[in-house]
Amino acid sequence: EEQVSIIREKLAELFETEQQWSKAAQMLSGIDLDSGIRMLDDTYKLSKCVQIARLYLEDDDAVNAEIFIKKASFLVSGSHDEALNLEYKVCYARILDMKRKFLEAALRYYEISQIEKRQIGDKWIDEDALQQALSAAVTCTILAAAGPQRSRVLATLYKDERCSKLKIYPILQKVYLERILRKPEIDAFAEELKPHQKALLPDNSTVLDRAMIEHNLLSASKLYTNISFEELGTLLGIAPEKAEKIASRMICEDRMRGSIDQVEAVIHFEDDIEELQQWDQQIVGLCQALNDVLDSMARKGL
Amino acid sequence: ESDSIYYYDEVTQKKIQQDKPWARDPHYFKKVKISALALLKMVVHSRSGGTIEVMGLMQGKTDGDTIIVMDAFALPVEGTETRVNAQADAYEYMVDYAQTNKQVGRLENVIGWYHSHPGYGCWLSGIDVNTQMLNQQFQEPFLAVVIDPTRTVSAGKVEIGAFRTYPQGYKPPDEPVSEYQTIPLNKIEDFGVHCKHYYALDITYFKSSLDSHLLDLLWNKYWVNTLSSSPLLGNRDYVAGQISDLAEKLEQAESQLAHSRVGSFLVPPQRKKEEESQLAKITKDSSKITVEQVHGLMSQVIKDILFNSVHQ
Amino acid sequence: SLLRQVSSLLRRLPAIESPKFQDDFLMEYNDTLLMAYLAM
Repeated sequence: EEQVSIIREKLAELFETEQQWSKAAQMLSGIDLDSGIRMLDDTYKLSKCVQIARLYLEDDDAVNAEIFIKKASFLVSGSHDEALNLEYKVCYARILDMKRKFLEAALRYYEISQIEKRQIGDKWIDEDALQQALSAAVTCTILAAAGPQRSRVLATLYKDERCSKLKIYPILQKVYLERILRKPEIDAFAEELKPHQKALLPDNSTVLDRAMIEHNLLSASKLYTNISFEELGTLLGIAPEKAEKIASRMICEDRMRGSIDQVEAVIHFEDDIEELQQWDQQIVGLCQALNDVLDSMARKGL
Repeated sequence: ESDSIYYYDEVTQKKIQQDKPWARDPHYFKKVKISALALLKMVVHSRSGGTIEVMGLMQGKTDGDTIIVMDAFALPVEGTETRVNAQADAYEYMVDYAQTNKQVGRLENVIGWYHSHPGYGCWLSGIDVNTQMLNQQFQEPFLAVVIDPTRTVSAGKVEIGAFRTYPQGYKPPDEPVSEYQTIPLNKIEDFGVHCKHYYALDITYFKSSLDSHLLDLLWNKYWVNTLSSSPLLGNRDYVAGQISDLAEKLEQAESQLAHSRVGSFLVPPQRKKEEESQLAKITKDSSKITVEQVHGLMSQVIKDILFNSVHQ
Repeated sequence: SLLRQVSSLLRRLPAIESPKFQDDFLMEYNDTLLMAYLAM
């Protein structure tokens, strides 16, 4: 088995140099890590599992990668090899990302982006890598299903001043402030996405479409007390029936508060802010508007 | 001129430290000056703890019989009232913080500690008295500050108290009555047993020219917040707690009155006086709560007239 | 632009006007008066 492992590792190396990632991964996955004959230490097993998962990920093969990352997750708790642990975390985040578990992926990318050390083992962690992880965290959060959890992660990212330097910041700001996103902004954001994040869903829309429609719907629910599906469809750029279907799903999943009057084809938005608190918020808006008028008058010398 | 207080004269402070005037007079320190920065940080930290007590340290210096608090910082400690010597959890942090301060040229030493009493007023409990006595033995000059973030919201001003303990066994002269405050029934015992072991200092505040400039810039935030806040809304739980505490006190007073009614002519005048003072306190508590509520209602009515009575 | 600002400011008034607000407001009003009565 020893010789077989060495040959497999050599062959895998050759496949890797030729960028035949899956072949390299298959070659390595043929090594029997659980055989009773050889005593293999956990770190060696962990490094192989992570390496195989990483290779499958190079070919966007999340299914096989996940098999090995799951094996690795039993070994990583006992590992003290920080470089290997970091690689495991990166693989795990990428697998979650590819399996469209965007919120979990975002949290892991964000955790990776917060690494303080600049050298782990023989690996140098440069600012670009951290910025990439941060940007990936923002992208995944924006793609995640709109709702309270996503809002919490958005708030964390928005308050992290490193994000303000990211190219993606303008869209993060609009999403966090629950403003409606226009088509040009969505298209610009789409260019930054990876292939799997543009994949088509069963209903023939993309992950991004769904995320953006849900986001805009949630934003509309903050703006309007109620709205007809005709107008809502126009606002979202989709058919009224589709707007109704998405709205009803979000209400059922408790990601948006409201009720639908199907006879009138109108949706009535609700929010659990008490009337008296809403009153105070309206007063804040009023006072700010008054303050702005006074400032403008002062500027005009009136 | 107003910023001169921010200058730290190391020689003078060292000399005061050597003289130790406080060692000869248990009542030596009588006044406290707190900087706007330290006050804001302590109030914000106390409010962030919600109903959990939090604690922190204050940095500053002394000037005659006045303790001057320049800055404050939170300690990674919670639940101070339920733990003896809570700050033990933070010794390492305190040492690191003090050292780092010196490195960056902040010369003020730790001058005291603060902690919060959410909803039950500013005084020293038994644990607080012990902690402060210990500090006054080994870390003089040292001040204890207590903040009640809940009552701060309700009263619309910062509920804060600054205290110094007397040495063990010292009999203080009769105290001038400090401002009345409601003590919850479940804390009255703790309050009563120790209230003679410490005294309150007069608190004043100061701010730098920069603070004044910044606060002026934030002026519109201030009046907008004043007009758009509803003390009645924000403090419901606290008020409900206050009323239930009042009810318990009434029941207790009533049951005692009931006993004494049996042999009312036998009740010594002293006892009668005591009951009246107890009832008087309860009456005072109830009118205090009600006044705060009526104030809250007045602001709601004014807001209603201001913002809801104009129609297109 | 100033007049437009003023006009949009005025259009915000009244700050809130809904049956639910009236209910909540009067409920709070009565609660407080009741407390004052009890305290008396």
